[in-house]
Amino acid sequence: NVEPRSVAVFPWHSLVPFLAPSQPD
Amino acid sequence: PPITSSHLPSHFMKGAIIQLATGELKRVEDLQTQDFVRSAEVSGGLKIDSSTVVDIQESQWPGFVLLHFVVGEQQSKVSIEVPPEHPFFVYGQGWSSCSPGRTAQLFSLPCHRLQVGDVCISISLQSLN
Repeated sequence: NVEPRSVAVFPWHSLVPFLAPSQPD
Repeated sequence: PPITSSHLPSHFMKGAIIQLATGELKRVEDLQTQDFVRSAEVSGGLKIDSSTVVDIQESQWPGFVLLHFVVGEQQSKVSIEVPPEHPFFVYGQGWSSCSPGRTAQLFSLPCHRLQVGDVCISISLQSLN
């Protein structure tokens, strides 16, 4: 028996850092 | 606190499947600058910023590096601490890290060396006005 394998799919935005100033000017 | 090495997500692993905002699926190593730009265009609420590396230092946390960026049109200063193998996507160049050797070892992801002056892709919330 071959069990079906799930493939993880990651959203594009998880690859890039969220960089925002903590205190906007 | 810095992003911990043991929690570096597997989406940086070579072969990982990434879904763009257009619905298209690509392997992480095949992503190009335009993929991020287009994804930001079609996704609501997020925008791509250009984040220039202005300094790379050793962190006070052993095994981490402290990266200083100036971000976006506002040239806001933002610092983050990451493991040296953490990949960043550099405009026109692709994946880059402070330790390409470790990135290759841990993720099999080919990387350039991240340097001061590199312009990385980052995201922030789109302004409501």
